[in-house]
Amino acid sequence: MGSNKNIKHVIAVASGKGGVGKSSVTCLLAVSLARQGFKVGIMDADVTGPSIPKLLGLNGHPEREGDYLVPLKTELGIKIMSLNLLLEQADQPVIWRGPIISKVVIQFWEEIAWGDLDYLVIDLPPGTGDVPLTVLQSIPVEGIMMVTTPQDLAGMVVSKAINMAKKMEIPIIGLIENMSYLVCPDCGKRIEVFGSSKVETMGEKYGIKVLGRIPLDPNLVKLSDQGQIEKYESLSLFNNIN
Amino acid sequence: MGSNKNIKHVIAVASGKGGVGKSSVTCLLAVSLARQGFKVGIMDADVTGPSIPKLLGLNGHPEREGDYLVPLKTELGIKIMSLNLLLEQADQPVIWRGPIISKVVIQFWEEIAWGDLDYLVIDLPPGTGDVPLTVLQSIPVEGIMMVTTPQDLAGMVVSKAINMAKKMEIPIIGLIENMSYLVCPDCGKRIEVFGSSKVETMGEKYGIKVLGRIPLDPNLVKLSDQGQIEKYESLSLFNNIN
Ligand SMILES: Nc1ncnc2c1ncn2[C@@H]1O[C@H](COP(=O)(O)OP(=O)(O)O)[C@@H](O)[C@H]1O
Ligand SMILES: Nc1ncnc2c1ncn2[C@@H]1O[C@H](COP(=O)(O)OP(=O)(O)O)[C@@H](O)[C@H]1O
Ligand SMILES: [Zn+2]
Repeated sequence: MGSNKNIKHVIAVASGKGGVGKSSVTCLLAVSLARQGFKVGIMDADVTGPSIPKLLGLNGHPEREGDYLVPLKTELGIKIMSLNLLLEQADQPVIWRGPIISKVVIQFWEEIAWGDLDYLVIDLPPGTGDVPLTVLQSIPVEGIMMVTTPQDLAGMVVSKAINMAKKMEIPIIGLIENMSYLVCPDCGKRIEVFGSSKVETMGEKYGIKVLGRIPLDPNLVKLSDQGQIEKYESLSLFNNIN
Repeated sequence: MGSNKNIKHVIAVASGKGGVGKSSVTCLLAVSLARQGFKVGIMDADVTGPSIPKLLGLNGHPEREGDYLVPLKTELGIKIMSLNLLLEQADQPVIWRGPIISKVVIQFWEEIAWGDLDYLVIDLPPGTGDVPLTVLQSIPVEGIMMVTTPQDLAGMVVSKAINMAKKMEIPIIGLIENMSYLVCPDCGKRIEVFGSSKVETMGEKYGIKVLGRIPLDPNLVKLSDQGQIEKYESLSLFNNIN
């Protein structure tokens, strides 16, 4: 096959539904690992939009080098390949169906010059249904990180994620509660915008490790809009991923 | 055919994508109109989840009365019919395809005993693609109200909504920016969590009336979780809808 890659760990980032911050957390995880000195790549398999390239301020077209496609690189040296980078026009809504996604993801696994990586982080399509399952069936994933909000933790999202992970026999590394609270920049009050935190209760109930809570942060939004999510402060909850 | 209904105004509530608060705003609009003394109904055509019955604390099964299905009623007397109320098990993910949605929505228009209504508010499926378009093609809608957040206003969402409204030759009543800012309950600071407001600029740019901005409000989340969105304070931005 050739030695386009030598990847030690593959982590997939999942969510119960769109809009909970899964793509943002994928980037924050990759950035944190890169800052810890690891060699990192991100495979953007989230068909719902070009979040990963946008968050990282990337918009080039990947080039061919022999049999392989060369991933784009961020300022921190994180290698990126995205379904969205292959589309001619970023604004065209593409209806990605399961078999096509699977085909592209397998190509991303086999035909991208990833090189030596300690971690490849996969941004999955949102949800716990067939589409993310298709991606998990297409490449060898070592563990799943689950991104939730206080709101959707109140629903069935954790048990559905466990079912998905069980089907694939992939362990769940841990649970993250995003948009968990907001700290007032003036008076420091912790405001529980979307209700009280539920992640500890859910973690206990389902026997899943709780990695931590990420606050609603206007700074994250600002940097994200500017395509500079790499500049966001490191989060300690990503320090002990293995 | 019979006189199951006498409906003066039909307003459809649209969004650029899920999670921006469209179903919540649909309820807030209906509640505001009911409090102003109007007779109101909500047709829940949002196939992505049982938000409308949940927000209003309803979970009964609609009963038949002769040829018609009787809508459920909220405490304020708002009549409700929801695709989600017809499903046996609320947690089963149903894959609603365009032709089926259209068929059900037409049935909702023709076979529900709506009675005399000043306003029927339609909770559309999220987005500006084929699925909400299907619903708009199935019943006579007088105007569209568009729900956005500061985040998605930065994208193509308004122009796509205008295209959808143009295709159907339905006017856009106005633009609402939800989750526009958060007021600290302690010190009163206005925090622009998802970036600065963009709704005035967008309204001017596209010649659409700006109805107003709704803050991120933990009280709204709390009442919503309890199925008591009817108890939320009235918002003045719904006072001059016609
Ligand atoms: N912790 C956070 N604080 C504030 N905004 C956030 C946070 N996490 C995500 N967001 C914002 O929420 C939106 C959805 O995030 P995204 O990562 O695209 O979610 P997903 O991949 O689950 O659809 C984006 O506008 C993003 O900037
Ligand atoms: N103004 C607001 N402040 C705080 N939370 C909100 C607000 N509007 C909506 N939400 C919350 O955001 C989530 C999505 O709202 P929903 O009405 O279901 O959106 P949509 O119909 O667009 O998917 C819900 O948890 C809801 O309670
Ligand atoms: Zn404050």
